[in-house]
This record gives sequence, C-alpha cells and structure tokens, in this order.
Amino acid sequence: RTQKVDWRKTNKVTAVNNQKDCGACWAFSSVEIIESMVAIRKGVLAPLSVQQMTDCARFGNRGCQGGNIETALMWLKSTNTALVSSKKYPLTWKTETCKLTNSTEGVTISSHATYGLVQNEEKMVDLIENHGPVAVAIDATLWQDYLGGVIQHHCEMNLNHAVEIVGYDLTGNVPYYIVRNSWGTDFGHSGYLYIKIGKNVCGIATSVSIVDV
Amino acid sequence: EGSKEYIFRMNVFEKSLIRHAKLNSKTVSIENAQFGINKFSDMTPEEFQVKFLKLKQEPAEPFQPLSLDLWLGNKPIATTE
Repeated sequence: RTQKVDWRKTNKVTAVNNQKDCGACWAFSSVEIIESMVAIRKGVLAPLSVQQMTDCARFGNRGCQGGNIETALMWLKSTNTALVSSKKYPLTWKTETCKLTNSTEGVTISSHATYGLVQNEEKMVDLIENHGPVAVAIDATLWQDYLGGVIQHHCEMNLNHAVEIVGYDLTGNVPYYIVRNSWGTDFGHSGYLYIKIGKNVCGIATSVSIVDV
Repeated sequence: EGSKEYIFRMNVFEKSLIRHAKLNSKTVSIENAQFGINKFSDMTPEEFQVKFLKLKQEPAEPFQPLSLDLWLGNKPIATTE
C-alpha cells in the first residue's frame, strides 16, 4: 500500500468551500467527490454547482435545511441529471427553485454506491488509494472546538455532517484520514482536519459513498 | 458592549473556554487534536448543531466484498478444484 495519499497534490481537489448558514453539507460533499472523479478520469478540475444540487435534488433532500448523500447521488443517477459548473449555477447559500431541469451540458455520474465499512477501514483506505476521494457521513459535534491535530477520542457517532476524504497518511505514530470540511479555510488546517484511521472515530466508516463519472 | 446580547455571548464564550480546557486535559500525545478558540466559540452547542449539523443520513448496509472489489478493479478469484 502507498503510505501517503493526498489527492490535493495531484490537483484532483477543488478549493475549500464555505457553506455559511446553509446546512447543505450533503450537497457540498456529494458534488466534491464528483469534481474529484472528473479530475481523475478526465484530467479537468473545475468546481461544479452545489447550488444546483441544493435546489434540485429530490428524494427527501431539503436544500439548506438538510439532506442525505446517498439519496442525492441516487437522484443524480436515476434522473441522469447533468451537473453544471458553479459558474453557470452559482452558490446563493439559500434553497431556491430549481433552475435547471433538463440540461444536457455538464457532468453525469455513471455509478455510485454507499457502504458501511465499520471494522473494514482497510477497504476504505483501499478505495481512497485506488479509486479516489470518498464522501462520508460523520459526527461533527466535537468539531465546534477543533483547532488542529488528529482527532482520536471523545467523538460520538451520531451522523450529523458530511465531508469529503481526500487522502490519508500512514507514516506517523497515528495514521489518519485527510478530511476536507466545508466551513471555510479559516477552520482547522486551512479548511481540513485529520481523523485517526481504524476505530470508526466520529463514525467516519459508517456510511461511505463513492461515485464514478 | 454591555448589551444583553453581548453579555449572553460572553457567557457562552466563557463556557467554551471551560469545554476546551476539559477536552485538552485528555490529550495524551502531541499528535492528538487541540481544541480552543475558533470562529464558533461564541455559539452555544445547540446553535452550532442547528446551524451546521443538518445531515439526515442513516448508517449504510455493510459492504458486499464482491461489489466493493468491482470498484477497486479486482476480479473475483475463480474457484477451482
């Protein structure tokens, strides 16, 4: 296994987002893994529209009031919706009426899946190394006070937030995931945080989503 | 300064400092996370939750080795005598 994988280093991760007052972490993380997979498969890194996902995704998602990664991806695939660029459908940080229902220009996903990988984090590391970044549901209650370092303890497992994992590092005493948050670059390590691998810390392996494009 | 809101936020902030001290007291190594003052320190945990923690996700089904291996490009090993 490669001891250190960081998809940012090969330009497969867009800039850190700031969801501000909009509780659409589910849309941010879903779109972020699609952006990364487009960069991996097609060699083009460009921000896609989180606002389109926020406004248009159905199946129980409620825009800035909350939603679900799995059903967001299910909606994208089953409706064959093309996700347009963030320039074409920019962020407003509010839930608005869906403005694009039948765009043919943009990115469609070819497949998606969500797995429970508790006690199988080796597989999660495999996916990050050999497939690409993944989106996870996580308990971020403790993150209100986070400054930096590797979160190893004191984290609950009540899934209440969604993030993208863009890599891992197995070289130190404490192996950790590199987690991209959507609370701006003034949070944690320039918008990122580190979480220990191996003990389902913060519920990180409970619901792991992957896509292909 | 001196307003009702100011006093409320100051109290919330002071409670955050106590919480940080508790969390940091459990630090066992230098690799451990550090907790302290950030942009959320004048929010109550309840406000933080309502504003930022809005995922509605159930735990996923445990993985099926075969389907996961397909993502990783591994072909199933053929069974022979």
